[in-house]
Amino acid sequence: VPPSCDWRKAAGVISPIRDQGTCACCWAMAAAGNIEALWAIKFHQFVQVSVQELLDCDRCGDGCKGGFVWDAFVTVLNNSGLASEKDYPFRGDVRSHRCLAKKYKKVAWIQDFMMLQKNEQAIARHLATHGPITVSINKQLLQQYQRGVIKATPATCDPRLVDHTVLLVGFGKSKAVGPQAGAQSHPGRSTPYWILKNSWGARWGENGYFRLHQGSNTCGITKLPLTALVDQPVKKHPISCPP
Amino acid sequence: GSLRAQDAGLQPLELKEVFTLFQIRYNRTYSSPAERARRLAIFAHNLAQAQQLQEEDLGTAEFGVTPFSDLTEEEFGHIYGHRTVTGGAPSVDKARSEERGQP
Repeated sequence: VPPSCDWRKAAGVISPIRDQGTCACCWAMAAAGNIEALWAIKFHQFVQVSVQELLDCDRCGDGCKGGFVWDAFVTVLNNSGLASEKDYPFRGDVRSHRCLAKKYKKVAWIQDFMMLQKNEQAIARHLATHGPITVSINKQLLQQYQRGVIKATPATCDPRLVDHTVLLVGFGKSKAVGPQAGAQSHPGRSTPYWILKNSWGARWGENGYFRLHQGSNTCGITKLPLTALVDQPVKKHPISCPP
Repeated sequence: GSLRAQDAGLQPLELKEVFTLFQIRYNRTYSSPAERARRLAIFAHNLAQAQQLQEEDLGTAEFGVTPFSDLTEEEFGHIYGHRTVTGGAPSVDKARSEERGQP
């Protein structure tokens, strides 16, 4: 695992910050960001996929009232890919019975999806060697967050109650120079952090991103690490059971 | 510049000024003076909450005025979250096969 990793610095991998508005579709936006990043890493082609298609074609109904990342991936598999954001733009509402998946050309697709090991070292390794992944966290500290690295305890941010999904795009270390540095940390000691892409617009947080402390399972970041698998289709040889 | 958590210690008149700046910055309008007063009270509560978070945080985070400072915790949770994951969520621990000989 390298000491730092920031997929934002790789040209054309991370799409612009999205804004979910009053539609609770963080799960769909995080899944879209995951697919876009992996597609760019694998095929060196920048695409922006349709979040609205994930909402309209979701088997579970009203995606603006919440959902899960695996539902988004199942929708992509069922529809054999996703249309572009340009063709099928985000409206911020849901028309469950008006899935327009067949109307537009697919610009990206996935082979499968999987859940990663629930430990921060394994997550960092996968992030550095494969690409951004989706994680679910407890969002209670984010309403008032402006900038810096959040380091919480289970008492201040319960890691069991995750209710928001975002895209994990990197990690690094910073000097402990914040307001609490003198009281809680050794001066000059570096603080390891995760870099996360939110979907609340670029005017929130650090230009739409935020950072969580790495190594303390802050706000439950290890609870649901999921990623799509984007690759060339592999021709599978049929197998048969010996008679 | 940004409005910081220490703004929570402002006097009432200053708080109203900060709230007006918030409305301008984030383009917020309210349906009536009563609704604006209610949002101002929520805003003041959130600034106090931000100050408390600032004191509790063990990292370098800064808390203060954000685009969501006029929302209650319940409104924020309802609008911006997803369904809370409960014990029924898939788990790699549960999916792992047992060792040979184990039930």
